[in-house]
Amino acid sequence: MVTRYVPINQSIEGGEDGVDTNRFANIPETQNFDQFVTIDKIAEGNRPLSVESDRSFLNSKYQYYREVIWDRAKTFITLSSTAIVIGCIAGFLQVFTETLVNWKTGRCNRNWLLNKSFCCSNVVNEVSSASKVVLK
Amino acid sequence: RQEFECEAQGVWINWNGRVSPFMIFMLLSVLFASISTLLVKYVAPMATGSGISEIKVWVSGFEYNKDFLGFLTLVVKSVALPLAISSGLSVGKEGPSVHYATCCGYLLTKWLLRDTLTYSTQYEYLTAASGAGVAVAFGAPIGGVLFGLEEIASANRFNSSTLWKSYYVALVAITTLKYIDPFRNGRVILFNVTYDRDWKVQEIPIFIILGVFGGLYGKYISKWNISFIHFRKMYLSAWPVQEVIFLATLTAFISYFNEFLKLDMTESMGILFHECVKNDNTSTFGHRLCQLDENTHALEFLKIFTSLCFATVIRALLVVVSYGARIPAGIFVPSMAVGATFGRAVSLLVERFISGPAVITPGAYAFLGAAATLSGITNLTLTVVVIMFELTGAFMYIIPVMIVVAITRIILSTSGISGGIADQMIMVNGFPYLEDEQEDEILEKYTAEQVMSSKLITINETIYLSELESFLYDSASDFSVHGFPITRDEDKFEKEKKCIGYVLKRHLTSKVMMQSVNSAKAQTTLVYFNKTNDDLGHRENCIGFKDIMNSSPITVKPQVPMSLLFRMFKELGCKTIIVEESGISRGLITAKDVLRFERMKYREIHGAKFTYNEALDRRCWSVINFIITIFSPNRNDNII
Repeated sequence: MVTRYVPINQSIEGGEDGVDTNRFANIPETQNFDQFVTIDKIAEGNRPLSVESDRSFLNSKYQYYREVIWDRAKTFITLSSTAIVIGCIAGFLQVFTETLVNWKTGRCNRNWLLNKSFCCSNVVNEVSSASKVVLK
Repeated sequence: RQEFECEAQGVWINWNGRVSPFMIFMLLSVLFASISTLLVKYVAPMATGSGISEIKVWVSGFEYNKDFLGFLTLVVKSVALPLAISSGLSVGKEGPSVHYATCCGYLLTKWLLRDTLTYSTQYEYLTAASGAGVAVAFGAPIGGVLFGLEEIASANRFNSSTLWKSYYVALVAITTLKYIDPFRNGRVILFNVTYDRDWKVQEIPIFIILGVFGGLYGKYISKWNISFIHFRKMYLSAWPVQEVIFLATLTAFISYFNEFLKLDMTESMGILFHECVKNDNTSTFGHRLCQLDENTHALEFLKIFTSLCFATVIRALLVVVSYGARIPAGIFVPSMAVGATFGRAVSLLVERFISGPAVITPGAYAFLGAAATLSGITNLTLTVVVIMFELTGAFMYIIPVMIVVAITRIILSTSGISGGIADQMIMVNGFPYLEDEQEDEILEKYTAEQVMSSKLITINETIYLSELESFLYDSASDFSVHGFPITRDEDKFEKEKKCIGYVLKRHLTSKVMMQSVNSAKAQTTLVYFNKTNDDLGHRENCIGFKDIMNSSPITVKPQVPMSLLFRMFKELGCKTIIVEESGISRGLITAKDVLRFERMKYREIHGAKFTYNEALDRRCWSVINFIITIFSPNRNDNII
């Protein structure tokens, strides 16, 4: 039985199609609004961003326990991995920045790749007994 | 001392000669800047700038382009940032650090929590990650946590879960950094100072002067920077790479001849903050800044003093033209460097003409100057005080820092500056951001009826799938709306309709895409939003979309004042409010509509928030253009 359905009404009142989004003047203070999508914190605040359609069924004891452990530890694991990645990138940035800055004024006699901190620190003395390749 | 020994033993060799050090310095500066800007321009355009404004807006509930927090942006930001900083440009790493840290938070939460992550928890992780970005940039964990709460999440309601996440991420990130030990001295804080001489009450007028400098710095540097960004948009947008290369060349050339500009900003601040002598009068720091005493010749004194003043002025001007160029760029550390040179210059004057030697701690004035300008440019208070202590450990100076920051804040608020550079950039770039409405009651005088959109695209509660698909995918009907009111079937031919719910376009699109119904069947497949199967007579092919419909959208009367609507959007975090009169839908208002209206009215009443000197811009451009035509290879000779 085919039932009628209501066509989409273009507007509540008469008048041309479309939506009057330009009822506001286009000013610099609002020029990039359309690059952002408003998130409805009420309707979407607690809705998963992406529902995994292929959620694996808990078809074994092992998986059940794995799920329980994951549910309890996921926040901790996520925070820790985020923090460790941020810390590693920060360490890389610091060393890389200092190396580039130091290259502008001089070089390390032992290994031109090293920045001043690494070149002058006594840590390198212990390591320098290792093979050159390892040091590089 | 260790560095001197290292050089004396020939372990570290400085470039020597007359010309080659200069040439190497210039070439490497330009090379690093070129690679950085080319990476940003051709590989990840979203990696440019600081990123704090966009992250603030994102966390406040307006989602930006997903590439902005994507993996490619993370990689390019992490590689181009060191290149930009080492090129000598007056840019800092804290804003970009916030950006790459938030990228990490976004990518890892999307991967690890993919099927349980919601927007509200995602905001918590993004705020925590952004705070960790500042923590590792400054080596200040608690300062990073406070930054995340005071700056990034200022538009959101404070909750202890975000605080805990920020605390934990900052802790682990700093510990990781400590383990890596990038400075090879076992420390993560940038400079360790031991001010063991207490400050005196007679110094408070000087602290006030430093605070006033910080406020004026924040006011004028952000103003000039915004003007230059306008000039850049008008005239230089076609040559971003050339602009960065020119800036790097100019900066390297100027900086080479001034010790406080040539050094890396954190290194120069380490020198300026350093205390000269310990209490037992054994000189611990052999820098020429500490060799000055009452017997120093006036010429020598004048030389160092002018060198510091020159560094202050030039660095401030370089910040104005560098921040916003096509490279990853922060403004906090350069601002601190300006404050540090200014504070140190003031300490020379105080020691020479007021207190005499061994009374004040000169390095502390540089430290207070840096705190003043950092607070001036960010408009932050608590965060700045805590970061300064975590940077240096100078707890004895907690009251002077608070005095300086308080004076800075007073100067800013009395001169009408309502936010830091990040907040101002939100307005300059035209980003949506629901923070506190403007002081005067602009919105009080208007009602919802005057602002609402009364021409709506509604969808009735039962509709054929084919109709819905053609409507959603048909490009002709691609309106700039992101949601539709659902109206009752009974009202289908009525002029006035009752709204029974609201559905977001992206939910509708993803739900329709999940239906594996062929086009023939789609003609007879009925989609219903609110009815039950009984109402539909237990038909076979019908699909319920009830789960994606918001069956209780927020509604208001047409007479509701806009100021109340503003607060509803801000406090409730909703996206759309339906305007109803005795149950009949009259129109619809979105959060962006309220912001558009407010900013439009503000502009009508008070004029533009940021005014530019077009005549001066044109004159500058004519000079630049003249120079370009002289040096450009394809100029036609008859001009000469």
